[in-house]
Amino acid sequence: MGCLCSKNTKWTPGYEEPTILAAETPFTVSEVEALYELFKKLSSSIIDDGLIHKEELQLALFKNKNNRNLFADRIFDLFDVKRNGVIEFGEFVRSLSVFHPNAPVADKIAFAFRLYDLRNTGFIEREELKEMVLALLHESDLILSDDDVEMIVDKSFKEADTTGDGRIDPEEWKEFVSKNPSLIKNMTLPYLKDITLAFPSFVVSSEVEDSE
Amino acid sequence: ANPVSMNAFELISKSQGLNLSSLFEK
Repeated sequence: MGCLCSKNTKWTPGYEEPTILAAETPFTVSEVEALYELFKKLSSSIIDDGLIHKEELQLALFKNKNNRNLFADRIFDLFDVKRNGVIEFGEFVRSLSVFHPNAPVADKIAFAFRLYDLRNTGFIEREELKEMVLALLHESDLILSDDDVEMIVDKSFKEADTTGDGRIDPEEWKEFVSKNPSLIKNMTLPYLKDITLAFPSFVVSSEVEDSE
Repeated sequence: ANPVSMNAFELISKSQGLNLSSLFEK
């Protein structure tokens, strides 16, 4: 078995061994190594420090580092598990693993819930849902009147909030998604199925044999 | 589809900020 620690380029803050990350996620060692190539690219796009900053994520998502977006902010916050303002390699791989086609659906449902739970209260509230619809309108060409927004939010909220207590809890969310599976379609990235084949430029010479 | 008949969550899920496939674009 080779020694990954011999590569100086991999001495970056938050770097974790691909073997460990592969053991904890649906990724193989080769795929984790391919993800490291992607991580290096993203984490050096503005500040070359081996960490993904919020502006770097925004640049990758929008090709514009100044394009602030509520949902990109939420993605960043959820990936930044340590809450230290940057995404480290281990956080990147573990968070992306939820988007793997083979990841448990329950994990995808839970991750999406946290995305929508803007204020981290453990519930999705009506005001949060309205704020997100308004944010979506702001970033798109879609134009809706205030009355239309209220109607969409009311209708969606009533469908999901089956207990009628004015907020959507994780159980209600799970049930709602099971009836509307398209809601978590964006929680699966087919690219991750075999990133080493889909993105040949990311393929690096693996120093560790995959255990599969 | 008439947006008013759409589900708010479905609408939101189409945000570019939630489209992580962009991360893989070269």
